[in-house]
Amino acid sequence: MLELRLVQGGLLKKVLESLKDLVNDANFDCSASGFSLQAMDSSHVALVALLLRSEGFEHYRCDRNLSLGMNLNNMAKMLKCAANDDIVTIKADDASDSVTFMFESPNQDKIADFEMKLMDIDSEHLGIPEAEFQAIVRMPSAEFARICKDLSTIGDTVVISVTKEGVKFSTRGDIGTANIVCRQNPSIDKPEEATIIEMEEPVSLTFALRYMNSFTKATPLANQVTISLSADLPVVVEYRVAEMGYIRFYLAPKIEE
Amino acid sequence: TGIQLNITEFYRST
Repeated sequence: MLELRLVQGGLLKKVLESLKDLVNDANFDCSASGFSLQAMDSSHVALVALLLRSEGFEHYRCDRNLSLGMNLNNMAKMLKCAANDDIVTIKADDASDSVTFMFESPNQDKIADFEMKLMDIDSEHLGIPEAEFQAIVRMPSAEFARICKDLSTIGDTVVISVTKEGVKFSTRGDIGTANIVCRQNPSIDKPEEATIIEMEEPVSLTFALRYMNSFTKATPLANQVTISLSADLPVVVEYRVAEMGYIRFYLAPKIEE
Repeated sequence: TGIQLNITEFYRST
């Protein structure tokens, strides 16, 4: 028996909106510690890891570990039927081939339940070791989204370079080139507008903008995004999900031919 | 431009 009640149901709507274009089908893993997901995009270039810790739910009952295979587009369709301020409850029986999403309005005058068929998904689970990064950039998520969107009108790839001077996003295409430099800005008055750069060593990596743009669908979840870089390793783009967890996108770099 | 690496080249199956 699984029963997860999330008062901030809008968070789950935003999580699905940020996943559904990158991943078609995925297993949600439910255990005593939380509700999580790990999935790759269909071309195995990017990976997403989601964790919503059990403490973040108003009620969290998970009698035994369960894996719920869901089509994320269909799940997003169902969650779109919830209002942003609805309380969302996810329910499933151990042997059931379906999951129920219950939506309650904050004043309890409307209660809806949507039942969705589960799928058997044969997915590969990857072990991601804890890594020390050469550079970690924390910046406003809206600013990062704007940069990715702007650069993708010029080129297909972005070179992210971190130096003492700041973080530089560069692209080149048929019509020309573009460079955007963001300098460190502690923004003490408005911490959500801060850009903080922790650099052990300068680093420069190239990534496909198509995937970066897809990751920025998570922008409504968090004011800040963290971009962690190390030479010859995938970049990690992380958005915090309120106080309860995170959504992390991993993207393999491009290398010169 | 460039060769796109796969994520599975970096992380092992568990």
